[in-house]
Amino acid sequence: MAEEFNRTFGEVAAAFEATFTTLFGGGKAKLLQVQDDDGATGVDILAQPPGKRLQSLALLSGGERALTAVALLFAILKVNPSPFCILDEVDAALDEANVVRVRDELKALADRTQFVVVTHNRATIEGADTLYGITMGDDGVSRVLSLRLPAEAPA
Amino acid sequence: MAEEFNRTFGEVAAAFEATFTTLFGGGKAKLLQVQDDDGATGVDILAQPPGKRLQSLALLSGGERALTAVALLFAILKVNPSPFCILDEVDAALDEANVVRVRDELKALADRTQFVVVTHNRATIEGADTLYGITMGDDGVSRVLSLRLPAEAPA
Amino acid sequence: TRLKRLELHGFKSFATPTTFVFDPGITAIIGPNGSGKSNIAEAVRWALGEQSYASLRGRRTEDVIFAGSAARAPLGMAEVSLTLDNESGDLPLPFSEITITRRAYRSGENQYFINGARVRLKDVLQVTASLGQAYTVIGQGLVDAVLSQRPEERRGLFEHAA
Amino acid sequence: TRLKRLELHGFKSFATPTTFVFDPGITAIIGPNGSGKSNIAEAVRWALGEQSYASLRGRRTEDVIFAGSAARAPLGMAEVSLTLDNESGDLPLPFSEITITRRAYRSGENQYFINGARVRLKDVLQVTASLGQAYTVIGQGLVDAVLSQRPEERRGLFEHAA
Ligand SMILES: Nc1ncnc2c1ncn2[C@@H]1O[C@H](COP(=O)(O)OP(=O)(O)OP(=O)(O)O)[C@@H](O)[C@H]1O
Ligand SMILES: Nc1ncnc2c1ncn2[C@@H]1O[C@H](COP(=O)(O)OP(=O)(O)OP(=O)(O)O)[C@@H](O)[C@H]1O
Ligand SMILES: [Mg+2]
Ligand SMILES: [Mg+2]
Repeated sequence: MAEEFNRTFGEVAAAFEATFTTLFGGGKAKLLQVQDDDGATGVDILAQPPGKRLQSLALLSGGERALTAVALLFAILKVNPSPFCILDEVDAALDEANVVRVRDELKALADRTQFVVVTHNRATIEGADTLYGITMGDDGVSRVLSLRLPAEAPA
Repeated sequence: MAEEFNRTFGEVAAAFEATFTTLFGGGKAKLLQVQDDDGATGVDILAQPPGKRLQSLALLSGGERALTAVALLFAILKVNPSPFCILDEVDAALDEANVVRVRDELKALADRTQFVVVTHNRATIEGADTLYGITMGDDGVSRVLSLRLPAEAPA
Repeated sequence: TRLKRLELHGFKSFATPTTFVFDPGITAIIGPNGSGKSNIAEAVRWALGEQSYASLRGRRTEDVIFAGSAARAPLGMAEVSLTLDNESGDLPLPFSEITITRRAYRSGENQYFINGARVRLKDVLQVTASLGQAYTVIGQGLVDAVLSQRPEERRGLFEHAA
Repeated sequence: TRLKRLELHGFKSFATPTTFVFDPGITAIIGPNGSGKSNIAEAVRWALGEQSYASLRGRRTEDVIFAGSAARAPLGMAEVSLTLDNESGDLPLPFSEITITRRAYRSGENQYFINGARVRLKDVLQVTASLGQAYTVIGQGLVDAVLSQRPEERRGLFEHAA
């Protein structure tokens, strides 16, 4: 168990450092193994956006937190690709430039992991291969509005 | 004290019902005074988006929760206008149509309350009289990038 | 393995039978506030055996069954089927396509099926263990939850074997 | 009463003296993630006497003082001044313009000033009581916090007298 954990940890830590720098367009991040008082191993996350000091996660802005978390998720998917992954508005706090960087990284991961993303962001929608529109009727029932197949242009 | 509470409560409850219906383009909402076991008065919020049943707040969607909370805030400001109010990305979970409705309501309230809104939403920015751009330098220092005075068109 | 189809009937706001066909790559789901997008993500989590109703914004089984509206009567059952492609044989079952179905009744009873055959929750969890539960569905507003966890709580993310 | 000016120096990421002039109506603040927008909202709350560092994403006084970067040394003090127009006489002070200043040092000492004169926190809170603390600043991600409160916790919103 500890063997397996250490191998995976090492690979994810390396992937996280690389993905963080890609998504932030610079900066540094690290994963550290820490021991708590009872000797159980835990994982610490250090994040340093470009131009800033290494600081506690609590000082990160709303968007920086979301981007750091997405970098970790993508790093785990790079090492242990899950067959599919559903993301519900993970881009809500991101500015335009960061939405585009996340979308591009998503596209790079999409050959090993199938993604279903709920979003309100135009840039994320543009990166999708297929689109489903959901609507709520006056009767309180959700229905699928339309399906844009890959070949069609958006209306 | 109870006299004052009841007067304000009644007025805010009425304003909340009206503002909720404006922001949701329909539906109903209510504020109720409730007594807890020790006899202390509390305030219950009931929200019924258009076409839906009256339901627990927990079932509301992310955007419906934000919109309901904004309706309550605006109702309080209508009854007890605060001289100024600072809103940090209250529109983050809202879809385009709801952002526009919140912006329009904000403009209607702006003659009695001064607003400073942090936002990433284009529709909200379009409703502002003045614009400040903030940027973070490579040295980790925030600076004010530009100020669009009311008379100028956006770049 | 990949996701091929999702069918909902009576799950939360999906009162009428609704089918989603998923292609490889990225599928985006869009729509106004309150239209039912997060309900779809929750349907997937529920079908995979989720037992915590709090993480589905409810308190008990009934909360996932269509509760009716001004124009429609409540339903008595919620059903979600998730079809996975198993051509690669990654999932521990001898089928090239695996459909996991979960049904719930107002009585509180939950039933699980794999390719139409009634099974126990334990069987479903055994099949889906290799999907990486911890990060298969990231709920709305929860993307940065991992940053708020204590260090020892994050171990689970790394223990999922390839 | 209204907000006329906000001046920051050494507060969080605002290492250099920065002044915001506010007009009546709506002022929007925009900028990339991490540029310092929420720090501005927190500067206002801090100047008005906020004592809970947790609501300023910190733990103690030092966390609001510019901590330095690769290119800049840390500062020893944070100062925020908030100027309010008091032409209407709503605020209980005989001035047509009121500037509330808060300073903090790495020692943990906090100082408060009104129109340049040193005062106590209690004096600041007395002046600002009529501003409606509960809803003057709505922090990022906290818009729907009122929905998560218990009914008796919401009383405060209604007790603020006009
Ligand atoms: N058991 C149920 N029966 C009927 N409707 C339900 C049930 N549970 C939830 N709903 C409805 O589903 C709606 C919420 O849907 P959901 O959270 O999926 O919206 P969304 O599309 O994600 O919106 P947003 O963009 O705001 O996040 C609520 O308005 C609620 O009325
Ligand atoms: N004491 C401090 N000294 C220096 N920098 C600080 C200090 N406290 C916070 N910061 C910096 O401020 C930044 C966060 O700023 P803020 O939260 O205001 O961003 P924001 O513009 O609101 O971004 P978002 O759009 O993502 O919400 C952090 O990156 C952090 O480095
Ligand atoms: Mg949602
Ligand atoms: Mg912010």
